Amino acid sequence: EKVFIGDQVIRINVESEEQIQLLQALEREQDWELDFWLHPVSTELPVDIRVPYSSLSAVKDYLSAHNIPFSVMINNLQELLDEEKSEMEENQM
Amino acid sequence: RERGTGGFNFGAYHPLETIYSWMDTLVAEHPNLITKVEIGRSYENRPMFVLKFSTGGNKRPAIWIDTGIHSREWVSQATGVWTANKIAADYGTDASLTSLLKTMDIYMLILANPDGYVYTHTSDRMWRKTRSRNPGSMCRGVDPNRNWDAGFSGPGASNKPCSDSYHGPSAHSEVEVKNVVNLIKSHGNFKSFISVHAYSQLLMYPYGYNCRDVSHQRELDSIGRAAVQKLTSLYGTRYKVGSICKIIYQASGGSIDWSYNLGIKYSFAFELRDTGRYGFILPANQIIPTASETWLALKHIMEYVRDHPY
Repeated sequence: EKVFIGDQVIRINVESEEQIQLLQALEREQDWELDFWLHPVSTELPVDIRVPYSSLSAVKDYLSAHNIPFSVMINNLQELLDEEKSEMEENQM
Repeated sequence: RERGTGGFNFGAYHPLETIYSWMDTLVAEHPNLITKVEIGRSYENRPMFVLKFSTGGNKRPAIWIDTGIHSREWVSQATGVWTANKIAADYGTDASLTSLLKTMDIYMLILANPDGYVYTHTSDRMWRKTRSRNPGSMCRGVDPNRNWDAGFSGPGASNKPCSDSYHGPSAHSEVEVKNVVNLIKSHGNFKSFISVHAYSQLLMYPYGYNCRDVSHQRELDSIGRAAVQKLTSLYGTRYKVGSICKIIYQASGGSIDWSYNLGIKYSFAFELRDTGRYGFILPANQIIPTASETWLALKHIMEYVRDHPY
């Protein structure tokens, strides 16, 4: 079973068209294995990205370098998944 | 906790087997209203069950609702379960729903991507696609909402098997899609096609594969806004309304574009909650509130379809 220990989901409230393009460039970046939960489409909708632990610092450096503010929506994805799973197991019983 | 007679907990996430056995309970409790129809099998040979709500007749005008086509969007499948129970429970007491089922049928496919759903429980909670093998690639799966014959392989879908929006080798290549296409085409009298996803609180109508307005754009937009108004009235959850292309992005090969082009005018796609900071991992305690608010919008759309035969 795939685990997501240390993976974070970061949220970006896009402020400009330029930021959308920078995030779309990030979306095309294959090496960092980013999982866009919400895609960079407009300043109307947030952008949510699941970032594997191994890519966290690179991605945060990229965003800081381009002055794109972000917040951490989920600090450690695996913790949330463990909670979800234990709740399901409890319910099954 | 809201419980069905089988002691079923609608405020929790359940594995495929539990949902399938609950379906049998529901059908057994409502033999004159609900039948379980196997519309085919998935790539890994799991049955795909549609719940058909009908009070008689033959190929009556019908409404299609599917949930869970993207397997990781668990609140959509859970909303499907709650909604099916709601229809069964309210038939005979809710005058509007009862009158609708006197003249129309409702078809609900709750697990539209069964292989993907099982995979999210056993192997990868973040899985979105089907589980078909892609010849020549290590990567599996096709995005089942890029695989429909509507602008297929156009902008807004990927031709790379490892991408989460891979459109597949050809339109309807995914048996999970083909099973639905066959049912809709052989029935021939669907008047509405509603596909439920998550998340980001949107109610959308065609097109996704291009940003041109459909000929019924004005009507679909006003139905959508009225439906969302009812949804918001329950808990204040805010939704946006618009065409897929204009409100999010160009996405080719989508199901509601296909259904609209087939002539099913009232085609809509929902993106349910998360309103906060959970994304796809929406806490189970938000299932019932999400399903309850969504029901108000769904019901509005279905009533409109009932009152505007074409």
